[in-house]
Amino acid sequence: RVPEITVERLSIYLRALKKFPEEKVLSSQELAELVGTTDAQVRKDITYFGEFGIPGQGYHVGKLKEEITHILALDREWELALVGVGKLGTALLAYPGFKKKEFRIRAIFDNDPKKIGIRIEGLIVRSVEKISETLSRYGIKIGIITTPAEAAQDVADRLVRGGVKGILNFAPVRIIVPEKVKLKNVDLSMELETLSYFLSEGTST
Amino acid sequence: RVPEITVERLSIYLRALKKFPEEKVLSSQELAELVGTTDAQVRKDITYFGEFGIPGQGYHVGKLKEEITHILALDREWELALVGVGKLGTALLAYPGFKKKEFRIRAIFDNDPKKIGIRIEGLIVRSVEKISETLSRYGIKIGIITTPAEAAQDVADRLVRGGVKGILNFAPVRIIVPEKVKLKNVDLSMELETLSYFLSEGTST
Ligand SMILES: NC(=O)c1ccc[n+]([C@@H]2O[C@H](COP(=O)([O-])OP(=O)(O)OC[C@H]3O[C@@H](n4cnc5c(N)ncnc54)[C@H](O)[C@@H]3O)[C@@H](O)[C@H]2O)c1
Ligand SMILES: NC(=O)c1ccc[n+]([C@@H]2O[C@H](COP(=O)([O-])OP(=O)(O)OC[C@H]3O[C@@H](n4cnc5c(N)ncnc54)[C@H](O)[C@@H]3O)[C@@H](O)[C@H]2O)c1
Repeated sequence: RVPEITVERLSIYLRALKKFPEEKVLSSQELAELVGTTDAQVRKDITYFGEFGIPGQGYHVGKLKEEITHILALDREWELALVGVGKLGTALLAYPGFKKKEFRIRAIFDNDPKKIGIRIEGLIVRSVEKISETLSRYGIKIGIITTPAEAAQDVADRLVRGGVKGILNFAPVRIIVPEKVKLKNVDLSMELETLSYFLSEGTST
Repeated sequence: RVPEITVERLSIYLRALKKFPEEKVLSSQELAELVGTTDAQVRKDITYFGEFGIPGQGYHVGKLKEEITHILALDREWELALVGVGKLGTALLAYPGFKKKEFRIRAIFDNDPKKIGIRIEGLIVRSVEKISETLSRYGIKIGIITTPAEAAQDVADRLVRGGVKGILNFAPVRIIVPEKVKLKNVDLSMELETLSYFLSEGTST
């Protein structure tokens, strides 16, 4: 079982690699400096998944990008459901990062009668009652929860019944899901804690 | 210069520690398992900042929480400015995670004449023209950018002129800031990449 933090670093390496031409070769030291870690950590992270470097030289950018894309399963299309089409939900629907080819929000749900049936960012809002049947019909495997905290557990249960394998939860509450479902909680205020550290140190990387 | 990834892990340790009573003692192995990393990484991360463990036993939860809170500079109050009071900006204003005692959004700005002067989540929307003077008056050191991409660089320049030391940027564009300003870009779609990895592996940590 690969630690989640290691997988998160792969995403960070992938973004850094995208800034270079395909045929460039980067050493683990160069890649480490780009993302703010050590070259030992880079080598350890990548060898978890296989031997992709050129001994004595480093990593071929094009090839490493391809390998990480495959490891993160970004070389396929994931269908997503979003539940709670409020301020945050609508901002995510409109965000270019959620319209990439590998992730597509396919169905959106809410329990507000005034929203059900209207089209938001190109998708018709469906009732939460329809989560299970819609997810099975479209083969949706990832759910995003952007409802108020008190609704989150009920919504998670409906998503699990609909067959999701992964949940991205924005509601500020601990939700319980079966062992076989991967849960990722997002708390944007943690981003601030990184800033406060560097501001108090007076330095920046 | 501590790598940003190390600081991010401290935030993760801090959240894990909050689930335990103050007088409990946790080994680096136990802490590592809680967050999904190795005990060597935990020890390395913490010794960057000092010796806080009890040799042979581990870390006293209360004491380590206090130390990390101090290292992340969460034992003081930071004033924030938010620019771009749209869907995402308003969702962040209403979010309990941004109303903690250590981070307080103190002033909000927009360039839409229909929004300037009205009160949103308890704060009056000011014109972007007023950023520099308002930030100096309140001693605001952190700026949050939730404007469209094409406005982000201009807004960043105004924040820097107003004296901010750190910027949290949500707009999907690369912005340039002086060396002495700490910039943190947020891309919520990276959270999905972690999910897709675990869904394709069929396991979860
Ligand atoms: N994690 C983070 O960093 C972060 C940041 C901002 C907001 N939030 C959280 O995201 C959530 C949404 O915030 P918002 O500002 O968009 O709120 P909002 O009130 O604008 O939107 C909530 C939506 O959920 C819908 N809803 C309520 N109960 C429901 C249910 N049982 N089933 C389906 N839909 C339901 C509402 O009708 C509404 O459309 C909140 O929990 C908030 O705390 C998290
Ligand atoms: N990073 C992420 O994960 C993520 C997620 C969702 C949205 N976003 C991004 O966040 C931004 C906001 O998204 P949204 O859905 O809230 O958009 P929105 O259109 O609802 O809000 C944008 C706000 O910015 C204001 N604005 C425009 N130009 C401005 C300027 N020059 N100065 C000050 N204010 C200005 C508008 O008047 C509006 O109030 C977008 O760039 C979007 O791509 C990022």
